[in-house]
Amino acid sequence: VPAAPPAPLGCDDPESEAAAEVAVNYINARSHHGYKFALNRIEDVHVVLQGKGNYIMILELDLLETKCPILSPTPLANCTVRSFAEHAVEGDCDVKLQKLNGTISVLASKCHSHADSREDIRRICPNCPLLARLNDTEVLETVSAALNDFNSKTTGPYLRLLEIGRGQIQYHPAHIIAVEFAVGATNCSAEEAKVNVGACQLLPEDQSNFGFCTGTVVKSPSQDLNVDCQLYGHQVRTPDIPLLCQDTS
Amino acid sequence: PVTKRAVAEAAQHDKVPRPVGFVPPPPPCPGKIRHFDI
Repeated sequence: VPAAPPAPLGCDDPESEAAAEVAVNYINARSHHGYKFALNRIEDVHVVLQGKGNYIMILELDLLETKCPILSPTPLANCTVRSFAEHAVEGDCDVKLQKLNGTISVLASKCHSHADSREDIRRICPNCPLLARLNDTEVLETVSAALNDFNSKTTGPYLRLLEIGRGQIQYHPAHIIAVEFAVGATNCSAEEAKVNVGACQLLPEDQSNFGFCTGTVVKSPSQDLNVDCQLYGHQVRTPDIPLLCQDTS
Repeated sequence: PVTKRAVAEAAQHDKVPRPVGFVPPPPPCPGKIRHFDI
């Protein structure tokens, strides 16, 4: 007699939530860019019996971007979800998992992320800064000015840009550009970089030291620049997570 | 008319009596929102 089909799972059942946690950790562990994502809602769950103690689970997940860069050692549970007024970014993921004798593992995942619509933000918060394109001229200029300013004052290693994570531009009541970007320590001190910056390369993987910077430029009514960078210190990478791709976007 | 009435009455008896204050369980999906809905 064929095994009875598994009882339909609810999206808030403990088993669905356990599978969703495995899926979200998998997605974050294999992402190379941007920020960590946290679970916001389990949209749907399907279970297919494969055999005794062997199930395939298909989850449709609704995630939200957190403020933790993907390279940050901060545990996901301590990462704050970016609020609606900070122009939230949503991730929609379809994940296929296997539950074999009680152990859940991810077989495949496909995700798509998108920022909340500008109209939604404008309707509720007319003066909130909106996300700009990462290659927006003012964003690029602000990142460059902020990193140069930090490197000109730091007593630590010279930092190179890894990628721009986010850029927001506000026009009222002041014209402010706020940026967030990932950086890596190089084999130069800031002083050495002043002499020959071309020789300053990112540290090799076994000494890598990544970090994150936030910067703001006020263009009007006054002129001001603020930047803050934090290095994470060397992190031992778990073997199954591929190295951060070295391209700088 | 007798048939109709009989069917109507039968249907009425078949209907499962709901206990007072019965709240149907929430639909199994989508699940709860943990932060906010975009």
